[in-house]
Amino acid sequence: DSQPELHDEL
Amino acid sequence: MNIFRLAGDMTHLMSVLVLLLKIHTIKSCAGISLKTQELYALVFAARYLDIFTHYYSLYNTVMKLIFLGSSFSILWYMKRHKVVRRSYDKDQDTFRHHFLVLPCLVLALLINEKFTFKEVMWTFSIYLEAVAILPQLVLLQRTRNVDNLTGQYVFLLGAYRGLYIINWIYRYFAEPTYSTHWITWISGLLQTLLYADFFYYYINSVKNNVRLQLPA
Repeated sequence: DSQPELHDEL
Repeated sequence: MNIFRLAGDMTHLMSVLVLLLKIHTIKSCAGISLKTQELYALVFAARYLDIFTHYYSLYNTVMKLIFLGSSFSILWYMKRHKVVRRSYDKDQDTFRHHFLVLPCLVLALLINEKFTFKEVMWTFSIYLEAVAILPQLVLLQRTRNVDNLTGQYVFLLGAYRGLYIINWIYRYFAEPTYSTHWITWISGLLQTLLYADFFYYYINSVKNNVRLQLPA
């Protein structure tokens, strides 16, 4: 998971 | 988190609460599509696989738990509750929703940002969410006379999608690290467009203060 901000939405 | 995203999440939350309120207090799920509810439960289950493995914020975790919990409670009410399940419009709710699941899964396997199990499931949930409202819209069209709570439920869901689009536009300009997310944007846009027709009739009914009635 190199992009932790990728799925920060619900 | 910006105000549009928060407002989007809150309308989403309100839509689920309105639905649970209707089911729990009136003990009726008339006008609610079980097919759509099953698709939403699948959407949340597939999307929130990271709930215990990846921590974003307390807000995120709590909201995910609420969406998972509420969607499965709605299913329980509609399928198992001895009073509620009798009000389900089984004969009208005939959309063959299983035929939406497979194409979304295939599309997620073909078009995704990263070919891993979690990422493909996440993408699948995005595609499926875009079309999950279809059985509900078809049911509304068939029933034509829509009760207030069902109308509000669908309106709030549509508002949530609209606000998310504004949130993406805002993030695109306001956050330097925010990259382009074509999969989410195109699916989200398609999903919002599906509500356009409903919105037109809903707003007219509110404006004229009459019961929502969809054309045959």
